Amino acid sequence: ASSKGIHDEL
Amino acid sequence: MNIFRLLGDISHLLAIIILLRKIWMSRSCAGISGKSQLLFGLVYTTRYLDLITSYISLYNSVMKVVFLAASYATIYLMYVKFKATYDHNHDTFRIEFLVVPAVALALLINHDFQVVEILWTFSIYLESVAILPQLFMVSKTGEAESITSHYLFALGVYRGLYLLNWIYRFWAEDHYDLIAIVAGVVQTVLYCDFFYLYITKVLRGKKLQLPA
Repeated sequence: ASSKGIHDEL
Repeated sequence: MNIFRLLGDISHLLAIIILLRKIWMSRSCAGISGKSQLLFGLVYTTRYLDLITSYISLYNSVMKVVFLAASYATIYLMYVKFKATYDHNHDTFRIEFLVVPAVALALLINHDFQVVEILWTFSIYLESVAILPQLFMVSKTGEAESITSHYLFALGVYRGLYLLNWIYRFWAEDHYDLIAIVAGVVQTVLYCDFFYLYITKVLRGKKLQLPA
């Protein structure tokens, strides 16, 4: 699934 | 965290350090586009606002602070301390042509119509093209110092490694973010021509010089 809105990268 | 992302972040950090060190040691920012640096400052500022709103890991927070501090330090060195050495005659790219479309696109294509989310999206779109003023400057002067080439190479490698990271995360974690991926592909493609010159010239000890 698309993990939109999860910004765990730099 | 996977190896591609870690190496990507290290490469990103290395690029920023190479640039800061070059300016500091030579006491000059000749050949460096202040406009690209301003755009990167804007990219980090709008993306890392979530430092206050969401905690991911110590690694994540520390890196964000380092990127922000290094970016502001670079801008300070270019526009204040070593302003006299800034080659603004060759830094003529019109950044509104990048910023305005990035704002428009962020308002149109985003995951969620909320301030922090739109700022994040804007930063992703802007980062993909933020290097253009620098590449434009290199093409205008027809050359780049080796150290500037190393900086650009490290920055390009960072994005290339992030692409591998996304491929890995897609099958290992079932995680993907189309906005980041499409922008990341665009960003990496922009470096391709430069990669070719870097490998065929700089790595063979020659100066990066474009054919007249």
